[in-house]
Amino acid sequence: REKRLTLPPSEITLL
Amino acid sequence: VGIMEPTLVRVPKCASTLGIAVEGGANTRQPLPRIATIQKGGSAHISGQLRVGQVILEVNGVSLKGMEHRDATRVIAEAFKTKDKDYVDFLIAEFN
Repeated sequence: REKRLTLPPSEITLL
Repeated sequence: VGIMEPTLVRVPKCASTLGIAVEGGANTRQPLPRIATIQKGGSAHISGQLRVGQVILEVNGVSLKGMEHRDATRVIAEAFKTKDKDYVDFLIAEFN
């Protein structure tokens, strides 16, 4: 769970 | 974890854009690409089957699992661009 919280947010791409 | 049965959704290329914004990919907080917005007038909007919040598991049979954002979005973009097919097949998972 701690590891999950350290993951960065994703960028968003318009397709 | 609240995941529903995956559903195959076929989106015809009926507009010049697919018209979805996608977030997520491997090594982010959202490990599978998720539909963030649907643009009015795009193919996805017109076909009316995709929904914000759905997660894309596969595109034309290609699994997006383990792909980083850039690669996953490239797969989606190329599926829309290719002239081989006049549709894009999405394997979608819903969360409740």
